[in-house]
Amino acid sequence: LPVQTPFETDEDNEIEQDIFDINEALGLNLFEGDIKLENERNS
Amino acid sequence: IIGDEYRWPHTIPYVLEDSLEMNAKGLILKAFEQYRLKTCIDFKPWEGERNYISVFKGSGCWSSVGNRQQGRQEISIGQSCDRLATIEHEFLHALGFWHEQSRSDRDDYVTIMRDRIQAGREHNFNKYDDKTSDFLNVPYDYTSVMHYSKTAFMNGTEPTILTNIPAFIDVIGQRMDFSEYDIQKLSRLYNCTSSLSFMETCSFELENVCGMVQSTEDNDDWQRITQVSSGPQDDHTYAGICQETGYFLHFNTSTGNPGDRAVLESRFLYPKRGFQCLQFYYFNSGSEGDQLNILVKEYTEENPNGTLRLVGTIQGSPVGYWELHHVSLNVMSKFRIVFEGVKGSTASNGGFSIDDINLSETACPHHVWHIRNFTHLLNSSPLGLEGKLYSPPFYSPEGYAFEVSIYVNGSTTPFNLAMYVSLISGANDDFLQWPCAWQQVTVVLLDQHPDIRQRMSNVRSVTTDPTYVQESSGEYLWDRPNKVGTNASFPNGTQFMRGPGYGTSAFLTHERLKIRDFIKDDGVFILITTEDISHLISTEQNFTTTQTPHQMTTTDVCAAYGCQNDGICIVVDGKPVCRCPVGVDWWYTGDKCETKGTKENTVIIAVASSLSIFAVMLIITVVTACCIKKKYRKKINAINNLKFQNASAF
Repeated sequence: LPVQTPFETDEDNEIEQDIFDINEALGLNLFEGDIKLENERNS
Repeated sequence: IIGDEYRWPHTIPYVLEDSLEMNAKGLILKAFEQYRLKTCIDFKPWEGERNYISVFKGSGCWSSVGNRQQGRQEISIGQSCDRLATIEHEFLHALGFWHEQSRSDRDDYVTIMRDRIQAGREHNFNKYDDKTSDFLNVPYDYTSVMHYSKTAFMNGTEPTILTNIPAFIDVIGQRMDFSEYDIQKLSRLYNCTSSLSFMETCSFELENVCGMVQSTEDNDDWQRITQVSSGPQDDHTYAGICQETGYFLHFNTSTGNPGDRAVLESRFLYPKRGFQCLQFYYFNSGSEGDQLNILVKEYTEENPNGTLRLVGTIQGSPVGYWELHHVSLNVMSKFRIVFEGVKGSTASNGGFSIDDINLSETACPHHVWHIRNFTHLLNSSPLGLEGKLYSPPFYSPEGYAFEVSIYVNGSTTPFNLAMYVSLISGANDDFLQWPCAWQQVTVVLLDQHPDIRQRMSNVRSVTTDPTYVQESSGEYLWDRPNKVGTNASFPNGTQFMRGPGYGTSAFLTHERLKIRDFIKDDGVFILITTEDISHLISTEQNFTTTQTPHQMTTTDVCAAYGCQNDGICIVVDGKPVCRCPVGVDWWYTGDKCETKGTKENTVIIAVASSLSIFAVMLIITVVTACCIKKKYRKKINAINNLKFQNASAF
């Protein structure tokens, strides 16, 4: 039988996303990209 | 961050909130194992301690820096953050680390290109003076897992960070594992002298062979050498770097008699966890009759001279390259590892060799996939019909059959390795639950550094979510391969069905692949582990706490105990106990109120018991009556016979 190409799901959508890219895409403006400062805490 | 108030205790209490993705939960536990292996930091489920880390699925990946002494401190592991190095990165923040390029001395090592930074994001490139941040006398680390990548916050296509040593431009921003300097800094910050799970590493470079001893109860010895004419030509430690420099241990089977033995014993080792993984490289240039036995010599009070136990045997035809072997141990008491070489009866031109031994109290990988001639693959055009390499099939402990595929040249991005996991049809499919639920497949591209503590292996995990539906087909992705898969065949021609793949096109860039020791002896090793993580579905501990601004007191430590059927949990001697609900004619019993009883049940039991006793008594009475009747019948017959005999005589 001929080999068929199975469907593949790519978690990264062909882009190597770093931590900062992920947060950026979510519209987060955290300190240094991924640091939550104490005064940002929800009381 | 400078300040003792920011330090955590060496064992950090944590909670994994139920909001986390299952794959993230499994990976967080793996990240903890890396901390246990390489640092003195350990983690334990929160039991009401004043401060603890709560990991949840928020928006994005983030953490605070240091222990903020606020009771519950959050780390968010959101969508796409479920990567081992990302989790290590966020926990390093929580342990007190800023980003590497914010060090006070960073301008000596990197140049920040201000005009390439997105507007409003300039503050991300601040640096701290040495009153706020301490680099603990550790050199600037381009390889840190805490460094930004060159593209961080760029407004176009040009990098925002240039390394002053150009060779490091593609090194910064690695998301593989802790660097050597990350470990050094963490160890200095927390005064680490040892780790929980590391036990021993030995590449035989020093003459003392790591304290290993040649046994006197054998008739041959292992030799510490740099080369064997029939192979190996190089040791494994410096393979591809330097010839005749590194040493390995060799057992020569080309001379001597069948049955000759050479026994090498490690120094005494003291286990803490009760399970270990021995990993070593092995080169066979002898004959298929030669045998390497791995034993443990356990010392207990009952057996102070040690008891030998065989834990593994390696035998086979010479293959002409270094192979990687793992042996799982489960030793609880003081022990030694014993390597016993035994010469076989068939002719040999060489012998076998061992190198780069690592022993740790961690779980061994389940499968090893060795891809040889890798440089050629990397440099060649896409391979075969699909440009992919498929691993041999392997089974999870639950019986699911899997396959891992690696696309050496990437799918559409030519500079990445791609990696996908697929279910394939297997021998147990009729007896398994479909869609396949919560099997976590962890794929490790091994950094073959001789010391396990300095490896920066690349790890990705895929977890089978039984509810995940493919958009294209509307079918469950992890359903039975016979149903959702396509035809495929093994190299030997055997047909099977391969389910859809799930993974990443950005497993590792070629640039990163070429650094470290991913490729050694022109081969790469891919370690695969499959675990059922369904026990992680519910990990949250709903401790009832009263919280003051800086103090948290535990009033209920038993919510996680899980009393069922509305049972009420109370704490007795520090342990949770369930008090079960009782009604007029029903009640619950059992440790967790899991069994229901009713009044009707009691009546039924009483009647059934009475009837049973009556039946048993009746049977006994009938049997007794029959026996007595039989006995008297025999006597009467005997008397009648006697009368008849007497009458005949007269």
